Amino acid sequence: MNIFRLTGDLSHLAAIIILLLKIWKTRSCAGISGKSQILFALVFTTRYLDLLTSFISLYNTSMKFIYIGCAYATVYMIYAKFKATYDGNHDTFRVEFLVVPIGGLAFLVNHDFSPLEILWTFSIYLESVAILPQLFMISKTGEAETITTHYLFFLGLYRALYLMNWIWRFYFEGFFDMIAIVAGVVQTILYCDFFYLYVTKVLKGKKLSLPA
Amino acid sequence: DSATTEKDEL
Repeated sequence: MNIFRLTGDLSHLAAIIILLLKIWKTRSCAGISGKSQILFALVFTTRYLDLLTSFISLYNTSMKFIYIGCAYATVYMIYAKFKATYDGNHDTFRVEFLVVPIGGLAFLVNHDFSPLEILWTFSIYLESVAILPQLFMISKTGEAETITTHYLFFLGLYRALYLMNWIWRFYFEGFFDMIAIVAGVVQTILYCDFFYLYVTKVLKGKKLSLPA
Repeated sequence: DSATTEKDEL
């Protein structure tokens, strides 16, 4: 465990908690893509099936349970508890265009052709693009609440820190996982445009709104 | 290529 890995995990946790608290405090999930949140729940479910087969550490196990629990709590809030505030009309990204090709790719490009490994690979590929419905929704409405942008910032920062972690691990441990690295690079690139807007607008106290 | 067994990352 190096500093990039730890801060990456904490950044990921911060993002998840910020989103949950935003929905809970405002009693509203306006501006949040339920589709992205379903994809993230699917990502955690397919990736952490190894909870049933192997024990890494107390840290590892607890974080997995927290991520899965929070992901389903978020989906529950959007599609059940605060359903009336969910802006489904703007959440129109066609997720089957992501899930189906990624399922195929996970079958074709993986480390080992076994069920758990294919599901893990699927989760890595899916995570890299799971934010697209949310970004699509923002581009459609042309704006995002500031708290939503903080969520996106920490979520993007997390994978960028993991990239640093992988560079660290390559140099100091000789460890590298090509599938995770390539997907992680794709995932981080998807946030670059957003990072730019976050720094130039939100951090200067302005609301994130896109030109019409 | 790399570890297919133990996934210590999240």
